[in-house]
Amino acid sequence: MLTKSRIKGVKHIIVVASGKGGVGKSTVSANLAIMLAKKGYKTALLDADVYGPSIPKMFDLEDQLVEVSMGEDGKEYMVPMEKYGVKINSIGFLVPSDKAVIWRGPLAGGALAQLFTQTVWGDIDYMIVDFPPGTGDVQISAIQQFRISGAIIVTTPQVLAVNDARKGAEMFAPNNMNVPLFGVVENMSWFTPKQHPEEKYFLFGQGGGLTLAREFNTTLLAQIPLVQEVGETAEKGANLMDQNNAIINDAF
Amino acid sequence: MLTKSRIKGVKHIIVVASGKGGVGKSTVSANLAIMLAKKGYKTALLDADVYGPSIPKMFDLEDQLVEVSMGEDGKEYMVPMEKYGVKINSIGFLVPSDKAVIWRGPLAGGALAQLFTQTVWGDIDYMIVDFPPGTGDVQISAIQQFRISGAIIVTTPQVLAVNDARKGAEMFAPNNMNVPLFGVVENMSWFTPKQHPEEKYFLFGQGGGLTLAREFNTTLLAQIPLVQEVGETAEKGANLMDQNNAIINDAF
Ligand SMILES: Nc1ncnc2c1ncn2[C@@H]1O[C@H](COP(=O)(O)OP(=O)(O)O)[C@@H](O)[C@H]1O
Ligand SMILES: Nc1ncnc2c1ncn2[C@@H]1O[C@H](COP(=O)(O)OP(=O)(O)O)[C@@H](O)[C@H]1O
Repeated sequence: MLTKSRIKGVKHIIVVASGKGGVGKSTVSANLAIMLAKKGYKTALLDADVYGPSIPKMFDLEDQLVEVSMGEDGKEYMVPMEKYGVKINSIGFLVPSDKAVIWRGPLAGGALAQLFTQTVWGDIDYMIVDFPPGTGDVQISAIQQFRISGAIIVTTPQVLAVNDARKGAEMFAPNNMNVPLFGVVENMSWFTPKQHPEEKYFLFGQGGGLTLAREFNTTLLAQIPLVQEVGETAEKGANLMDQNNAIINDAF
Repeated sequence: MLTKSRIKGVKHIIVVASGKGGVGKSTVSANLAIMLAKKGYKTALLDADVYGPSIPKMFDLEDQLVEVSMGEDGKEYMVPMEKYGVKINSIGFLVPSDKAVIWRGPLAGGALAQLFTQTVWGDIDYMIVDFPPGTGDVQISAIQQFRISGAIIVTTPQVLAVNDARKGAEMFAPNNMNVPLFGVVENMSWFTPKQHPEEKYFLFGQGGGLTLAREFNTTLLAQIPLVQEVGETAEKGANLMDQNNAIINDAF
């Protein structure tokens, strides 16, 4: 049983995971990080989605390349980007987006480990890790290598989505990788048109988040509605999600 | 250069692909197959999403296990399920959903090849193949092994989604795997509440489908709106998508 590493200077690592892609995991990761920073916590965001890094574009940092400096140990260290009070690193900053490399297998796991350990994070209260969707070797090896304080599972309300999310949650279970589950975030829970504030359209069904939370003996931390502006910028999205995410923040 | 195999009895193989998960690729695959069957074509649907097979649940066939019969060649052959006039096979029919196996690497590719070649499809005009999201070894090796008549890329309207979809489309390009691109389907294009039929809410932005189609010199085959009932059953969804998909059918 390997001893798990801590990341120098980082107090808590919180993983944001999902069973399948497209449920809003990266959106939730980005907004959670921005909100923690606004509350005064030293916050980092590690885009661990090595196959499809979406954090650079969300923060309007696409085509930025990471700055590298030589450490005293002779290794190269990456300097995280800083935006909205969050320190950010992503494989997207190592490779220009038009030359997107298809990271496979051991290469991906190795690249991810370097993002964790060869980035100069400084003192960090909370590091939010945007995992790739689903359960794979990249996720499993990250959990085996690093001490993770807790995980949040993002799902949409449909029954179909819960089936996928369940597999994601099972990976963290006590009889599996044994990582505490902080809770479930249900995203795209309903849509309320601005001009009809009394109407709620359940475009993707209802109940998925609560079902999943109960099944895994954890909390439904928040329900985030479909908001047109969320897709546009991370910061704008953060403001909109504020009310919903009050619960997430209390969870810390 | 390996010679690509044809599947016994199958005239045309059409792949439905996407750049990332959650854009509705499986939904589009299922509905396209049902509509072709309704038009009188002998239709098959191969759920090639070996990591996250969603076709069984969409057709309300979850927990059905595939029937196997011995071929004259001593190999075991799978009998496809039949529903709504479509012959269906999926890795989901080999493994009960609560014992979901995490298929990795070579195992996944081999399992997929068997779904193609060791299923008794009979005479088929169109086989719709629901690819896993993105571009990976499973997809690449399937394209290398089997003669594919054409591919359809599914995307949502956001700029962010187009970036991902672009990588999916590039895999098929003439200078890459060289598979004809029949066109792009843009899904979740807007939402019109039933009680306000004159209103259109662009919840996920606009323009992604057309941008992608133009970039790859192909057609925007259809724009499918967000429809509450789509998430509920495949058949119901097929009826709702009919008007939109008239274009897809003309494309054949
Ligand atoms: N609550 C929401 N309202 C509107 N759009 C959303 C919401 N959450 C996510 N999106 C959009 O849906 C798409 C998928 O979200 P993303 O965070 O990339 O999902 P994932 O990381 O699970 O693949 C993105 O374009 C994002 O902007
Ligand atoms: N046009 C639509 N309107 C409403 N819900 C949709 C639509 N298209 C897909 N969905 C729902 O969105 C979720 C993701 O769709 P899915 O086909 O599984 O995506 P993918 O195969 O790309 O991962 C499913 O729950 C599906 O029912």
